[in-house]
Amino acid sequence: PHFRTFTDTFQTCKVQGAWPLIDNNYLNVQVTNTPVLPGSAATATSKLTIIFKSFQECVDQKVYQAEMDELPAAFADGSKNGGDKHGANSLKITEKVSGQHIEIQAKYIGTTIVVRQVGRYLTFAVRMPEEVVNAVEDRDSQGLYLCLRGCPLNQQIDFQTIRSAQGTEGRARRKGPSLPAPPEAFTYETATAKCREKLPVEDLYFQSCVFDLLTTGDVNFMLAAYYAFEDVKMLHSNKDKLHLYERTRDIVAGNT
Amino acid sequence: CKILKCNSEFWAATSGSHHLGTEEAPEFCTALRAYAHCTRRTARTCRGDLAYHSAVHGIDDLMVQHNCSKDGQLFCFRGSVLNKASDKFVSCSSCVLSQFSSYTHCGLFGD
Repeated sequence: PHFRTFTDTFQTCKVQGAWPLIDNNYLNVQVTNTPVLPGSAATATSKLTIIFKSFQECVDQKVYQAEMDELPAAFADGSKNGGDKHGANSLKITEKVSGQHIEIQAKYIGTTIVVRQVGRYLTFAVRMPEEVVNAVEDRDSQGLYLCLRGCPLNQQIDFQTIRSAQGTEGRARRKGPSLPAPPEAFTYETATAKCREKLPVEDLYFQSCVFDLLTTGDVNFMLAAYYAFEDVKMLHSNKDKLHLYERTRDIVAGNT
Repeated sequence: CKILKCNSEFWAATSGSHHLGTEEAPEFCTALRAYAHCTRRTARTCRGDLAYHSAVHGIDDLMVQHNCSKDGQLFCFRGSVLNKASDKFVSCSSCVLSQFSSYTHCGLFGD
């Protein structure tokens, strides 16, 4: 998937299997990513688990879990708020579009989370105060988690290289065994034209859209990029930084 | 090592609590958690410092005595919350961790 981290770095990563997105004293978020095509290095999010840890006399511990084709508008125990304590409503789930879009407000930690299912896969976006991001028991021994530190180098994909190769070839196919031919072959030109319909600014969301169409042929990924940018517009605190154009460059040479 | 600063903040926060009865436990626990948080922040520079290790053990004992959980509010104590930007206490409402000064965003999408 494509990641925009707390520090506005932007990466495209393999991160197949279960990975932590967020881990602090109040919140734990974990995703599971699966290959979009058999044998593909490109993965998308098929499962998401969010644990809101209990918060003194305010909210009980609550678990939210979404999977492919199952985006509930309730926590795992069936409730829609933080329990029975007096501050229970400082945590609540709102269904925006049935089965497609939910929003979780955790007011006690100033946090908003948006989860969507677009096509078969999930998207995630969060707005979180720096105080909460930094609320960890021991920062020195803080484990790796993707929203804070991004992907490990060996998990990063250099999609510019792939784009260049595809641009040269003029076809939506990669040489080599890692990415088989997508079901619907976009050329670079048809992919950019398709993405421009929803993403007129040629920023990294646009480029991600092109990458996804080229690697999968699934037009739902165009919508995923579009909604990811809509969520940034709603959740990002600095309106001057919505569009990103330069990717993080710390790629291992020859990684892809 | 800034353990004395942690000590004085804790005693300032709890001064006037001559008898910490059960009705005061939630607020006392909040102060204890803030105290524990402070000691953790200074842990690296305080290794081997007797006052530091005494404080850490003392906090653990008090946590048990007052049946305090280690999770929960850190900074909201007696209606006041530590504003990290100004390093001053300002009023807060219950069930709010802190008064937040700045926000970050993280997103994940696509393949």
